[in-house]
Amino acid sequence: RNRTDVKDEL
Amino acid sequence: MNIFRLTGDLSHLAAIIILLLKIWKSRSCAGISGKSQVLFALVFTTRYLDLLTSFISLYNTTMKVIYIGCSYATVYLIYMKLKATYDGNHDTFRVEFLIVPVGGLAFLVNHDFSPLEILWTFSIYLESVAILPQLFMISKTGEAETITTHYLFFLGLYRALYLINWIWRFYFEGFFDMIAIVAGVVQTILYCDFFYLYVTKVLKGKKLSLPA
Repeated sequence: RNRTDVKDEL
Repeated sequence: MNIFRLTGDLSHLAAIIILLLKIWKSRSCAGISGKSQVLFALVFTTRYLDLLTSFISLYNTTMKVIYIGCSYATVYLIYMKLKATYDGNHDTFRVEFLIVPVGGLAFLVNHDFSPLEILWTFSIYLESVAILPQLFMISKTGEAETITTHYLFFLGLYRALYLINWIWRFYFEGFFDMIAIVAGVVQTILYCDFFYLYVTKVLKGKKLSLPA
């Protein structure tokens, strides 16, 4: 999972 | 945050505001696909449920609230207040052909099988095709008001800028989200035909009419 857990994008 | 993402968000905000003002000021939603606007309201609703669970920044929260508020206001104007001006005969795209496959795909391809993540994934996939009813309606009516083309331009530009944002974030932060990137590429590709017409016609002062 290369995604940060927190979705900081809209 | 980088300049591409910020410009992208502002472009998205501009599109949403342009549409809402166009409908509100002209008291008419002629040429606007109510179905696409319902899909966008669904996109924001399923994507921004984390408003209730986590706080990221004032900017993040403010923009989410504005997006949700404006999209519901737009749907309200189209289907209730200005219903008489809604051109249902040309807004005939079968949205179930979008929602069902997108819903299924969100269950099959996601980062995590949790409710919030499935809904976010559904929202990302749905956003990439949510403009299809609007583009389909323009192809049926054969034309679009100039203000509507500006709305579509900023809406298409926003995700194109996000693509650059993702290149930037991969290079500088090693961050990448394959689901968002693939859906974003599909979404931007769907606008290519419109972008061509916008640049070759609307920017030259002509009206956007099909066949090109």
